[in-house]
Amino acid sequence: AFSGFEGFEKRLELHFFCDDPALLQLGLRKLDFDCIHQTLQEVQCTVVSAVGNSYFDAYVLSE
Amino acid sequence: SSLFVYPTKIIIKTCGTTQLLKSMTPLIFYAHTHLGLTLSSCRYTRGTFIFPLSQPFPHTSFNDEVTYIEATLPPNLCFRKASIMPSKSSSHAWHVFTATSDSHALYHHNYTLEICMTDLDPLLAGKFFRRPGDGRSGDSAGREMTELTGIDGINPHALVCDFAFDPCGYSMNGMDGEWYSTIHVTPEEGYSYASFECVGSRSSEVDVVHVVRKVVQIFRPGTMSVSTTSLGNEVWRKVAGAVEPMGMKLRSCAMDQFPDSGSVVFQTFSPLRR
Repeated sequence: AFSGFEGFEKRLELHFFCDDPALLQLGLRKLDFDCIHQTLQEVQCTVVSAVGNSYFDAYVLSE
Repeated sequence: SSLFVYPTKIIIKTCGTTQLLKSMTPLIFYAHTHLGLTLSSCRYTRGTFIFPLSQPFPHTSFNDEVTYIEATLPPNLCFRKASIMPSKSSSHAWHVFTATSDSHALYHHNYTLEICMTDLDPLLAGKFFRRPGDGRSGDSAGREMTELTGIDGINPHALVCDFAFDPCGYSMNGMDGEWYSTIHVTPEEGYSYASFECVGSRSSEVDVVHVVRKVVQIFRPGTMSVSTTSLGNEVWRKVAGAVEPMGMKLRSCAMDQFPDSGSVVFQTFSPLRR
């Protein structure tokens, strides 16, 4: 059967908490890039472009 | 595909045959062991795949996905719900799974808008093909597509990070203060697809009507679905009011409630005539 590139995305949103407010200032943004890279390897994606501001980091991924 | 990392929130959205749910275990592990953070809620959504038989496990069916998520989640996320929200067309349904630990008011002031479009206008989709041998970087070609298509007019205040794939395809992430937006485009005729997503709040200055109309103008889809997650009903009502004057007719509307996420409204539209 003909199969092209699947456009419809899968979307996952995870929220975390911690009782120590000091840990939440940067929180997940403190994760090493190695951790992000290894996580994306499981998904079969890589980072192709990235940008950040004072609120969050945004990555454009392959695929 | 895109990834957004906030201090207490991660959003990852991937297309193709990516195995997105396999990111759960490492993300939960790293957040806990490296940062002392505990998972408090999870939301998984997707449309109906165009090529479902090409999807690898655990994306082989929604049942498989839900089973996989439930086995991966820690037991404290005990308020769980899975639902397939239908439309008039069997090829368009909205799949939603949510889980939350307790009464954390996570989404109460925000809304999420997820727009999926198929059968894009071929002339407009053609703008997402690169010129052969253009010798440009993905960032540079992406910037040109952002300007040429009018994507930079959706939110002129946003900082845009854009990328053009070779030979075709496009992804961009927009940042406007704490609010993100994202677009992914697969322009090939026969299975063309584009998505737009943004978050906002009642207090943010994002004009939903302007945003949705610009998105319709840029892609002119043959079919469009809009999923709105929010507490109130003003956003999804605004969507329908914005789209119909653009020549699109509301074909179906389904609503469901999810623990602590508020309501999800799934609307489908197609042109009055094309």
